[in-house]
Amino acid sequence: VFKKRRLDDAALEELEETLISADLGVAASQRIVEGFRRTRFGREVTDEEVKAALAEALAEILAPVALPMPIDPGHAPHVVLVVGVNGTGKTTTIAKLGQQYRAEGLRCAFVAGDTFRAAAVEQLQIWGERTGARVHAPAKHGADAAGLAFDALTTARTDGTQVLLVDTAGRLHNKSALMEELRKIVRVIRRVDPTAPHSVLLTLDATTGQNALQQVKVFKEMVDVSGLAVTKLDGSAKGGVVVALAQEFGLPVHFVGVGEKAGDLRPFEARDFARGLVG
Amino acid sequence: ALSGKLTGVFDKLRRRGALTDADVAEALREVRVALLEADVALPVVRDLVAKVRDAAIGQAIIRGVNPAQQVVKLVHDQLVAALGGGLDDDGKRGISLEAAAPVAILMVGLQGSGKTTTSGKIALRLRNRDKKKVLLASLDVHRPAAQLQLETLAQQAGVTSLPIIAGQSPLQIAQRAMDLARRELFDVVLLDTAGRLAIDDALMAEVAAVKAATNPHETLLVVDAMTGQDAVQTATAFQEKVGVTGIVMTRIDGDARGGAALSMRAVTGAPIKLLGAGEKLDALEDFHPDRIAGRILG
Ligand SMILES: Nc1nc2c(ncn2[C@@H]2O[C@H](COP(=O)(O)OP(=O)(O)OP(=O)(O)O)[C@@H](O)[C@H]2O)c(=O)[nH]1
Ligand SMILES: Nc1nc2c(ncn2[C@@H]2O[C@H](COP(=O)(O)OP(=O)(O)OP(=O)(O)O)[C@@H](O)[C@H]2O)c(=O)[nH]1
Ligand SMILES: [Mg+2]
Ligand SMILES: [Mg+2]
Repeated sequence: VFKKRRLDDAALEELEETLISADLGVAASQRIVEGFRRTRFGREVTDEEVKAALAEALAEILAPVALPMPIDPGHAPHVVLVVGVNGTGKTTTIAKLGQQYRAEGLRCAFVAGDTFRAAAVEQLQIWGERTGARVHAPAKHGADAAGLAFDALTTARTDGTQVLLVDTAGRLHNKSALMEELRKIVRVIRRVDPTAPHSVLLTLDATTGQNALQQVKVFKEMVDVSGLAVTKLDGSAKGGVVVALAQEFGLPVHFVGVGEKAGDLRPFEARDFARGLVG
Repeated sequence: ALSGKLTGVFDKLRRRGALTDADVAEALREVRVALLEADVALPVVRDLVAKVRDAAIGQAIIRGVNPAQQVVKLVHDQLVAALGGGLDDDGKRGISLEAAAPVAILMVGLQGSGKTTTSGKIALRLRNRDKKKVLLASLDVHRPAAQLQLETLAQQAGVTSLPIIAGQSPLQIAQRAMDLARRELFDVVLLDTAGRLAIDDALMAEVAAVKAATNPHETLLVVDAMTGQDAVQTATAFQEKVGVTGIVMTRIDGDARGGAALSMRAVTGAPIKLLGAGEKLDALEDFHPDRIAGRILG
């Protein structure tokens, strides 16, 4: 019932294609399969054995970045700046974090820092109501996001907020003016608390292909991203580019988004994720 | 870029003298890697490389003065043909409105792909350029403030949006939109739907039911230019479960190579109609296969 076959060139090529189809990218897929070639080439193995070994190899690469996002309420508040390309799930992820921290007994507030997109503030306000978080909103549409962050953090330091989640407008990393705006938000936050932001969380959509590498590179250079959240993993996309990201940048992957409700956030687990890639 | 890599391949091959099938195979391996790195899906890459191989052998490229350039041109031409520049391309790039008014256009796609913004953009173009009376309707009863988002965009575009009535199902909203459009003689109804996973059977059935009830002249699959290998699964599911007449690729103002465009076109057979090139409502462009082919090749 467990059919064995030789792990020959054809079989290794098949493995490489499995990894490429999971968005690991050509370079990372070739590297991993090369490792397999050295240790297991020519042996008689079942498909199950190969998959398990492959998942193991992937889990080994991912384990070092499977770290929880440290929150220190002692910062009063701990400031989490959420950034990322348009539509990747920043606002919804903030709602999920708000829900999670509230369940942990932490007092949260949100900053509706997307002062540009239609109904962005209202979207976060609804999530604030649902998760019991105060929402700092701009005085009017198009207000300066940095100014809002300044006021919100100043207030949060006096009202017992323990975690302040700052939402920002989606932006493409190749738009220098928008990336400069983000740097300005960080500078302004720093004027209120030089140790803030304490976490800079970059959201990545699991359906993203190789462009994720460029996204992480530029956001990291511009605003010193401290960790990643991979969203929409409840879909059919495998998110394999995370493996290439782990090898290239070594940034912690704190969370995975697995749905659209406030409870749909999980810690990133290397083994589970690796098994998902291998299918 | 691909031409650089191929020049490298052919340079070292030329020193050996005549080119063999194996040499062409090596060049094609470079083409395959370039396309995969551009996010073209694996099965689509295989097909395209096979077509390039047939064309290359047919062209006796081996005796060429600059074989690298010739191969790049072959790949470029195959890409353009595959993307929709082929002999059967009628050049009609925009949205088809050739149906009895009110013409419905259904917008579908994964979460966050740009459906709502694109609905606003299409509305603006139909109103300003084509002088149409447009009704924008949000069937998204799920995402917080989604209906307000579309209502705001309608105001910016200077078009009417369907009044929001809480508690209605997407199907009820769609039917109300078509009723209003018929009564008040709208030319076009743009139906914005909630983002949904292609693997969510219930939600896919829901949008298929909306389609059956409204009989849209266009069903546009809105996809993000940075989509990777999953483009095939998503496109297949939307084509099989809903039926797609056109593709809109958004966020091409980013720096993603955009290989998903080729994957989606190949899998659905639907033409790529429009491109989203920015966040403002006027950032809507017609699709030109030449530009996207050049971008995929890098
Ligand atoms: N299925 C699924 N959908 C998600 C997930 N995270 C977010 N979404 C959906 O993705 C869409 C976009 O989410 P947002 O939170 O608005 O994304 P954003 O990054 O804030 O978008 P912009 O502010 O416009 O850049 C919404 O429909 C969300 O419900 C997830 O983990 N799974
Ligand atoms: N740069 C750029 N941003 C875009 C483009 N199209 C849409 N966006 C942005 O992408 C984000 C998501 O757009 P939406 O229109 O809300 O996406 P959606 O598909 O309706 O999202 P859901 O309804 O949650 O599934 C917003 O921040 C838009 O401003 C584009 O062509 N270029
Ligand atoms: Mg947002
Ligand atoms: Mg929408």
